[in-house]
Amino acid sequence: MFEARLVQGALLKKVLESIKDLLNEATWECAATGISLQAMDSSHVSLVALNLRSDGFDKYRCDRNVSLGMNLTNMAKIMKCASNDDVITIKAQDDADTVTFVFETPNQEKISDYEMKLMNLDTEHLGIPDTDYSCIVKMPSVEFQRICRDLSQIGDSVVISCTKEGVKFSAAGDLGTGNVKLAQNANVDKEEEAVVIEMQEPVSLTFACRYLNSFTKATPLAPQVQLSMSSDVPLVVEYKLEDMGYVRYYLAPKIED
Amino acid sequence: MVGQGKISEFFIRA
Repeated sequence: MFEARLVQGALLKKVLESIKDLLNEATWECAATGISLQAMDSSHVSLVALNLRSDGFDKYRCDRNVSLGMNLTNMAKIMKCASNDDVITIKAQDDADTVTFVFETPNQEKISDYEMKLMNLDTEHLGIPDTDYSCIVKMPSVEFQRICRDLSQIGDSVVISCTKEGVKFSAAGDLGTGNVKLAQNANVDKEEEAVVIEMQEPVSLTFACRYLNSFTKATPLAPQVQLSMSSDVPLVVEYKLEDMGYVRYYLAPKIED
Repeated sequence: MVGQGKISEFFIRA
């Protein structure tokens, strides 16, 4: 028996919104430690890895590991039936071919349940090596979203250049060029407004705007985003979920043929 | 020419 109850149900809705652009279907791996998911987008350019720790749920029971393969478009349809202040419970029997979502209003006067068919997905699990990144940038997630949106008007790819002074995002296209520079700024009133750079050596890497824009669908999940970069390895874009886990995106760099 | 790398070229099958 698997059962996970989240009073802050809106969080689950936001997590789903953050991945459904990239993934049509995915397997939610449920274990005693929590729920995790790892999947590549259909073109195998990016990878989503997320983790929701069991202690972040208000009630969590997982007698034995279960893999819940879901069509995320269908899951999103069901999640749209939950209000933002609803309490959400996910339930599945061991070896079940369906999952049940229960939505309760805070006053418990309305309780809805939706049963969805599960899928048997042939998922390829990738081992992600531990990497010492040359540059780690922490910045407001809204700012990152804005920069990705703005520069995708200019070109198809963004060059992210990082030095210890700051980080520069650049795009070039038929109409011309655009550059956005952010200076390191840790001395701000609010922690979430800080731009902090940890640099071992400067990097300059090129990434596709389309994927970066998809990653920014996670913006409502966290006030800050962390970009980890090294030459010739995938970029990591991480949104930390307070007291709960993370949503991470890995994006393969553009490479010289 | 600049091409798009695939994530599976960087991460190995577990």
